[in-house]
Amino acid sequence: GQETVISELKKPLVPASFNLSEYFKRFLFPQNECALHDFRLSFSQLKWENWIVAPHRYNPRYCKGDCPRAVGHRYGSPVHTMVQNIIYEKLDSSVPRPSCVPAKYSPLSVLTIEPDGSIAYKEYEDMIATKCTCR
Amino acid sequence: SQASRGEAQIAASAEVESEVEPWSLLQPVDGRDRSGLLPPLFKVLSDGRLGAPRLQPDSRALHYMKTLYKAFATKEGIPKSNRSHLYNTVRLFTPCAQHKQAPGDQTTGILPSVDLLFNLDRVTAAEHLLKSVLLYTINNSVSFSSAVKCVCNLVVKEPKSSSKTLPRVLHSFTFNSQFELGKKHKWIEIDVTTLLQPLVASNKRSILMSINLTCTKDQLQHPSQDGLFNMTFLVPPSLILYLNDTSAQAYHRWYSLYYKRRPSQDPDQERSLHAYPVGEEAAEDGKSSHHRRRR
Repeated sequence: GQETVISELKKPLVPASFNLSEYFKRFLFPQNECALHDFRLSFSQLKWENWIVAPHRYNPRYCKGDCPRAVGHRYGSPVHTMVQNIIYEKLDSSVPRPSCVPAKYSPLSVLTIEPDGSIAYKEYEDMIATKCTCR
Repeated sequence: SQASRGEAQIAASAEVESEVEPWSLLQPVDGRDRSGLLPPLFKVLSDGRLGAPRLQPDSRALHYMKTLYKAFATKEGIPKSNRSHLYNTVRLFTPCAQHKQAPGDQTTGILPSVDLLFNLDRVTAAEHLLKSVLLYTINNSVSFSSAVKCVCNLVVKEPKSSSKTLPRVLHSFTFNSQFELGKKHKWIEIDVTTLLQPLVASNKRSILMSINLTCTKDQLQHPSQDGLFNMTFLVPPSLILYLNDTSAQAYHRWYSLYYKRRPSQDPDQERSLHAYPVGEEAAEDGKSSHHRRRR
């Protein structure tokens, strides 16, 4: 049987038509995968500098990108996310695909001038996105 | 008929809403005026402008608060985690009215006794007072560099309801403070927490204070120099309130510290659990976790 084994071994592992990068793209990691992006703004752009004294720069960050079809544990997504994806692909495309949204935030300290001229230092919850997820 | 009635109701409420200014629909449902970040953000969302121009604060007060900001947060505005105290809000008020009771004598270090009216309208019901100080600014680089002994006589009065009535004295408070002052000092802080706690807790909107401050050099340390000295400094003090804002939009340090120690399975779960299970809840929690363990 040696000839059989050798001829078997010579066969390509995957069918010629199969393209690995295509597989990754389609099944595992889309090109523009869901990820955290920076957006640095200064309060003077919003004409708020007469109200917010500090910080001068604020980077709230945001989540953008496609959610892989098999999200699994990568984003801390619940199984529901894959179910929703299957519904979208197999049953009813009016059901939206899972979205890339923030999962965790960090606080922000601001120094503001109040309408009565008093000055306030305040710490606000959930002002900077620190992690994305697919939901 | 059920559906059509439902549609009719939706149409009706839509009509009502269309008459109301879009911005007011964004207001928090409980209608309370939450002084903070949300109302101005909603204002910007609805029509882009940020309302009437604001009164400009005293420059020395602004300088003090900028120094405090640098101590509490990074350049990007992230609260520094190396802080142990629980206040997530600090408010500085400059007196909105002052009335001189008696002239001072600057060569003897006695400051004019003044009645100062502080308007605390910006303090919300969700903000609980943790600490309060009167902040005196030394507006010149005063020449003394040694221990200074000050006696401060503070009387808190009920603001006059009408010009005829005299303000009713609520609390009278005399205390001696001894502090080291050196060339680099720009401010003197006098702790008035015990005095203000009940007033802020009872939601007093304005506080009238009569302040009499006399400072002398500490004779023991410098017998040679004259006891009194020229204090060309103090402008009327500002009132600083260190508060813990308990509303949902404020950052609760103890909350994140607590959950850092207890990594929870699901990030969302953190938010739904109570901060500190107390009393029978704690026992219940213990039992249920015992169940869970056994299971």
